[in-house]
Amino acid sequence: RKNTNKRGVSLKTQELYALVFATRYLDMFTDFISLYNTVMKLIFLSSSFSIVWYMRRHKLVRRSYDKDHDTFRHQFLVLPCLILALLIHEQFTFKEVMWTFSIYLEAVAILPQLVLLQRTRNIDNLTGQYVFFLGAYRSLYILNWIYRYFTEPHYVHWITWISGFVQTLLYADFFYYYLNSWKNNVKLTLPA
Amino acid sequence: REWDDYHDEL
Repeated sequence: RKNTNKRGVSLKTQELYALVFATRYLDMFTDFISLYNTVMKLIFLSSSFSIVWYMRRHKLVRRSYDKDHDTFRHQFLVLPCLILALLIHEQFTFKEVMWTFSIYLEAVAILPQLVLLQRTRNIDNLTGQYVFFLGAYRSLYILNWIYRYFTEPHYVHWITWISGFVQTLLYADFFYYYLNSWKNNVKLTLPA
Repeated sequence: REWDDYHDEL
């Protein structure tokens, strides 16, 4: 809230994440997994929707939002993911297809942000670290999946595994430049 | 299978 400069933050990516969480957590209405699980779902939902609200409605934040460079169109990602979820899923129910759609969409939701970073020559420390930790966080899921595969019976989930792997791959190029800039102690820039 | 078999991930 103190840092009102949101240059370099993609509203499109934030909106896609809000959509990801809204479609994934429909089970909150029908199933209970654990208190931790429910609390984390509420945190993901409230944080993603409040970021979108801030970027659209907050006067100071909106002013610094780099709208002209953030031109990626939602439908190019949302529609293919929806079609893929309708074709490839484990059960043909509304909740399950929405859940699968959210898995596919999450894998590619970072793309508008990566495109915006590439267009913005001067990458903010905040934005660079945000993207790095978002990718690092998701890549840890892969370790978790390997662990669960060996410790839990019947733990085989191709849809989440392949999507999570694709998601991490999309970050690979960014990771390379981020770690290089960190190692050489220079400001992060991406090649045009 | 039950819903939370693999939907327990966030």
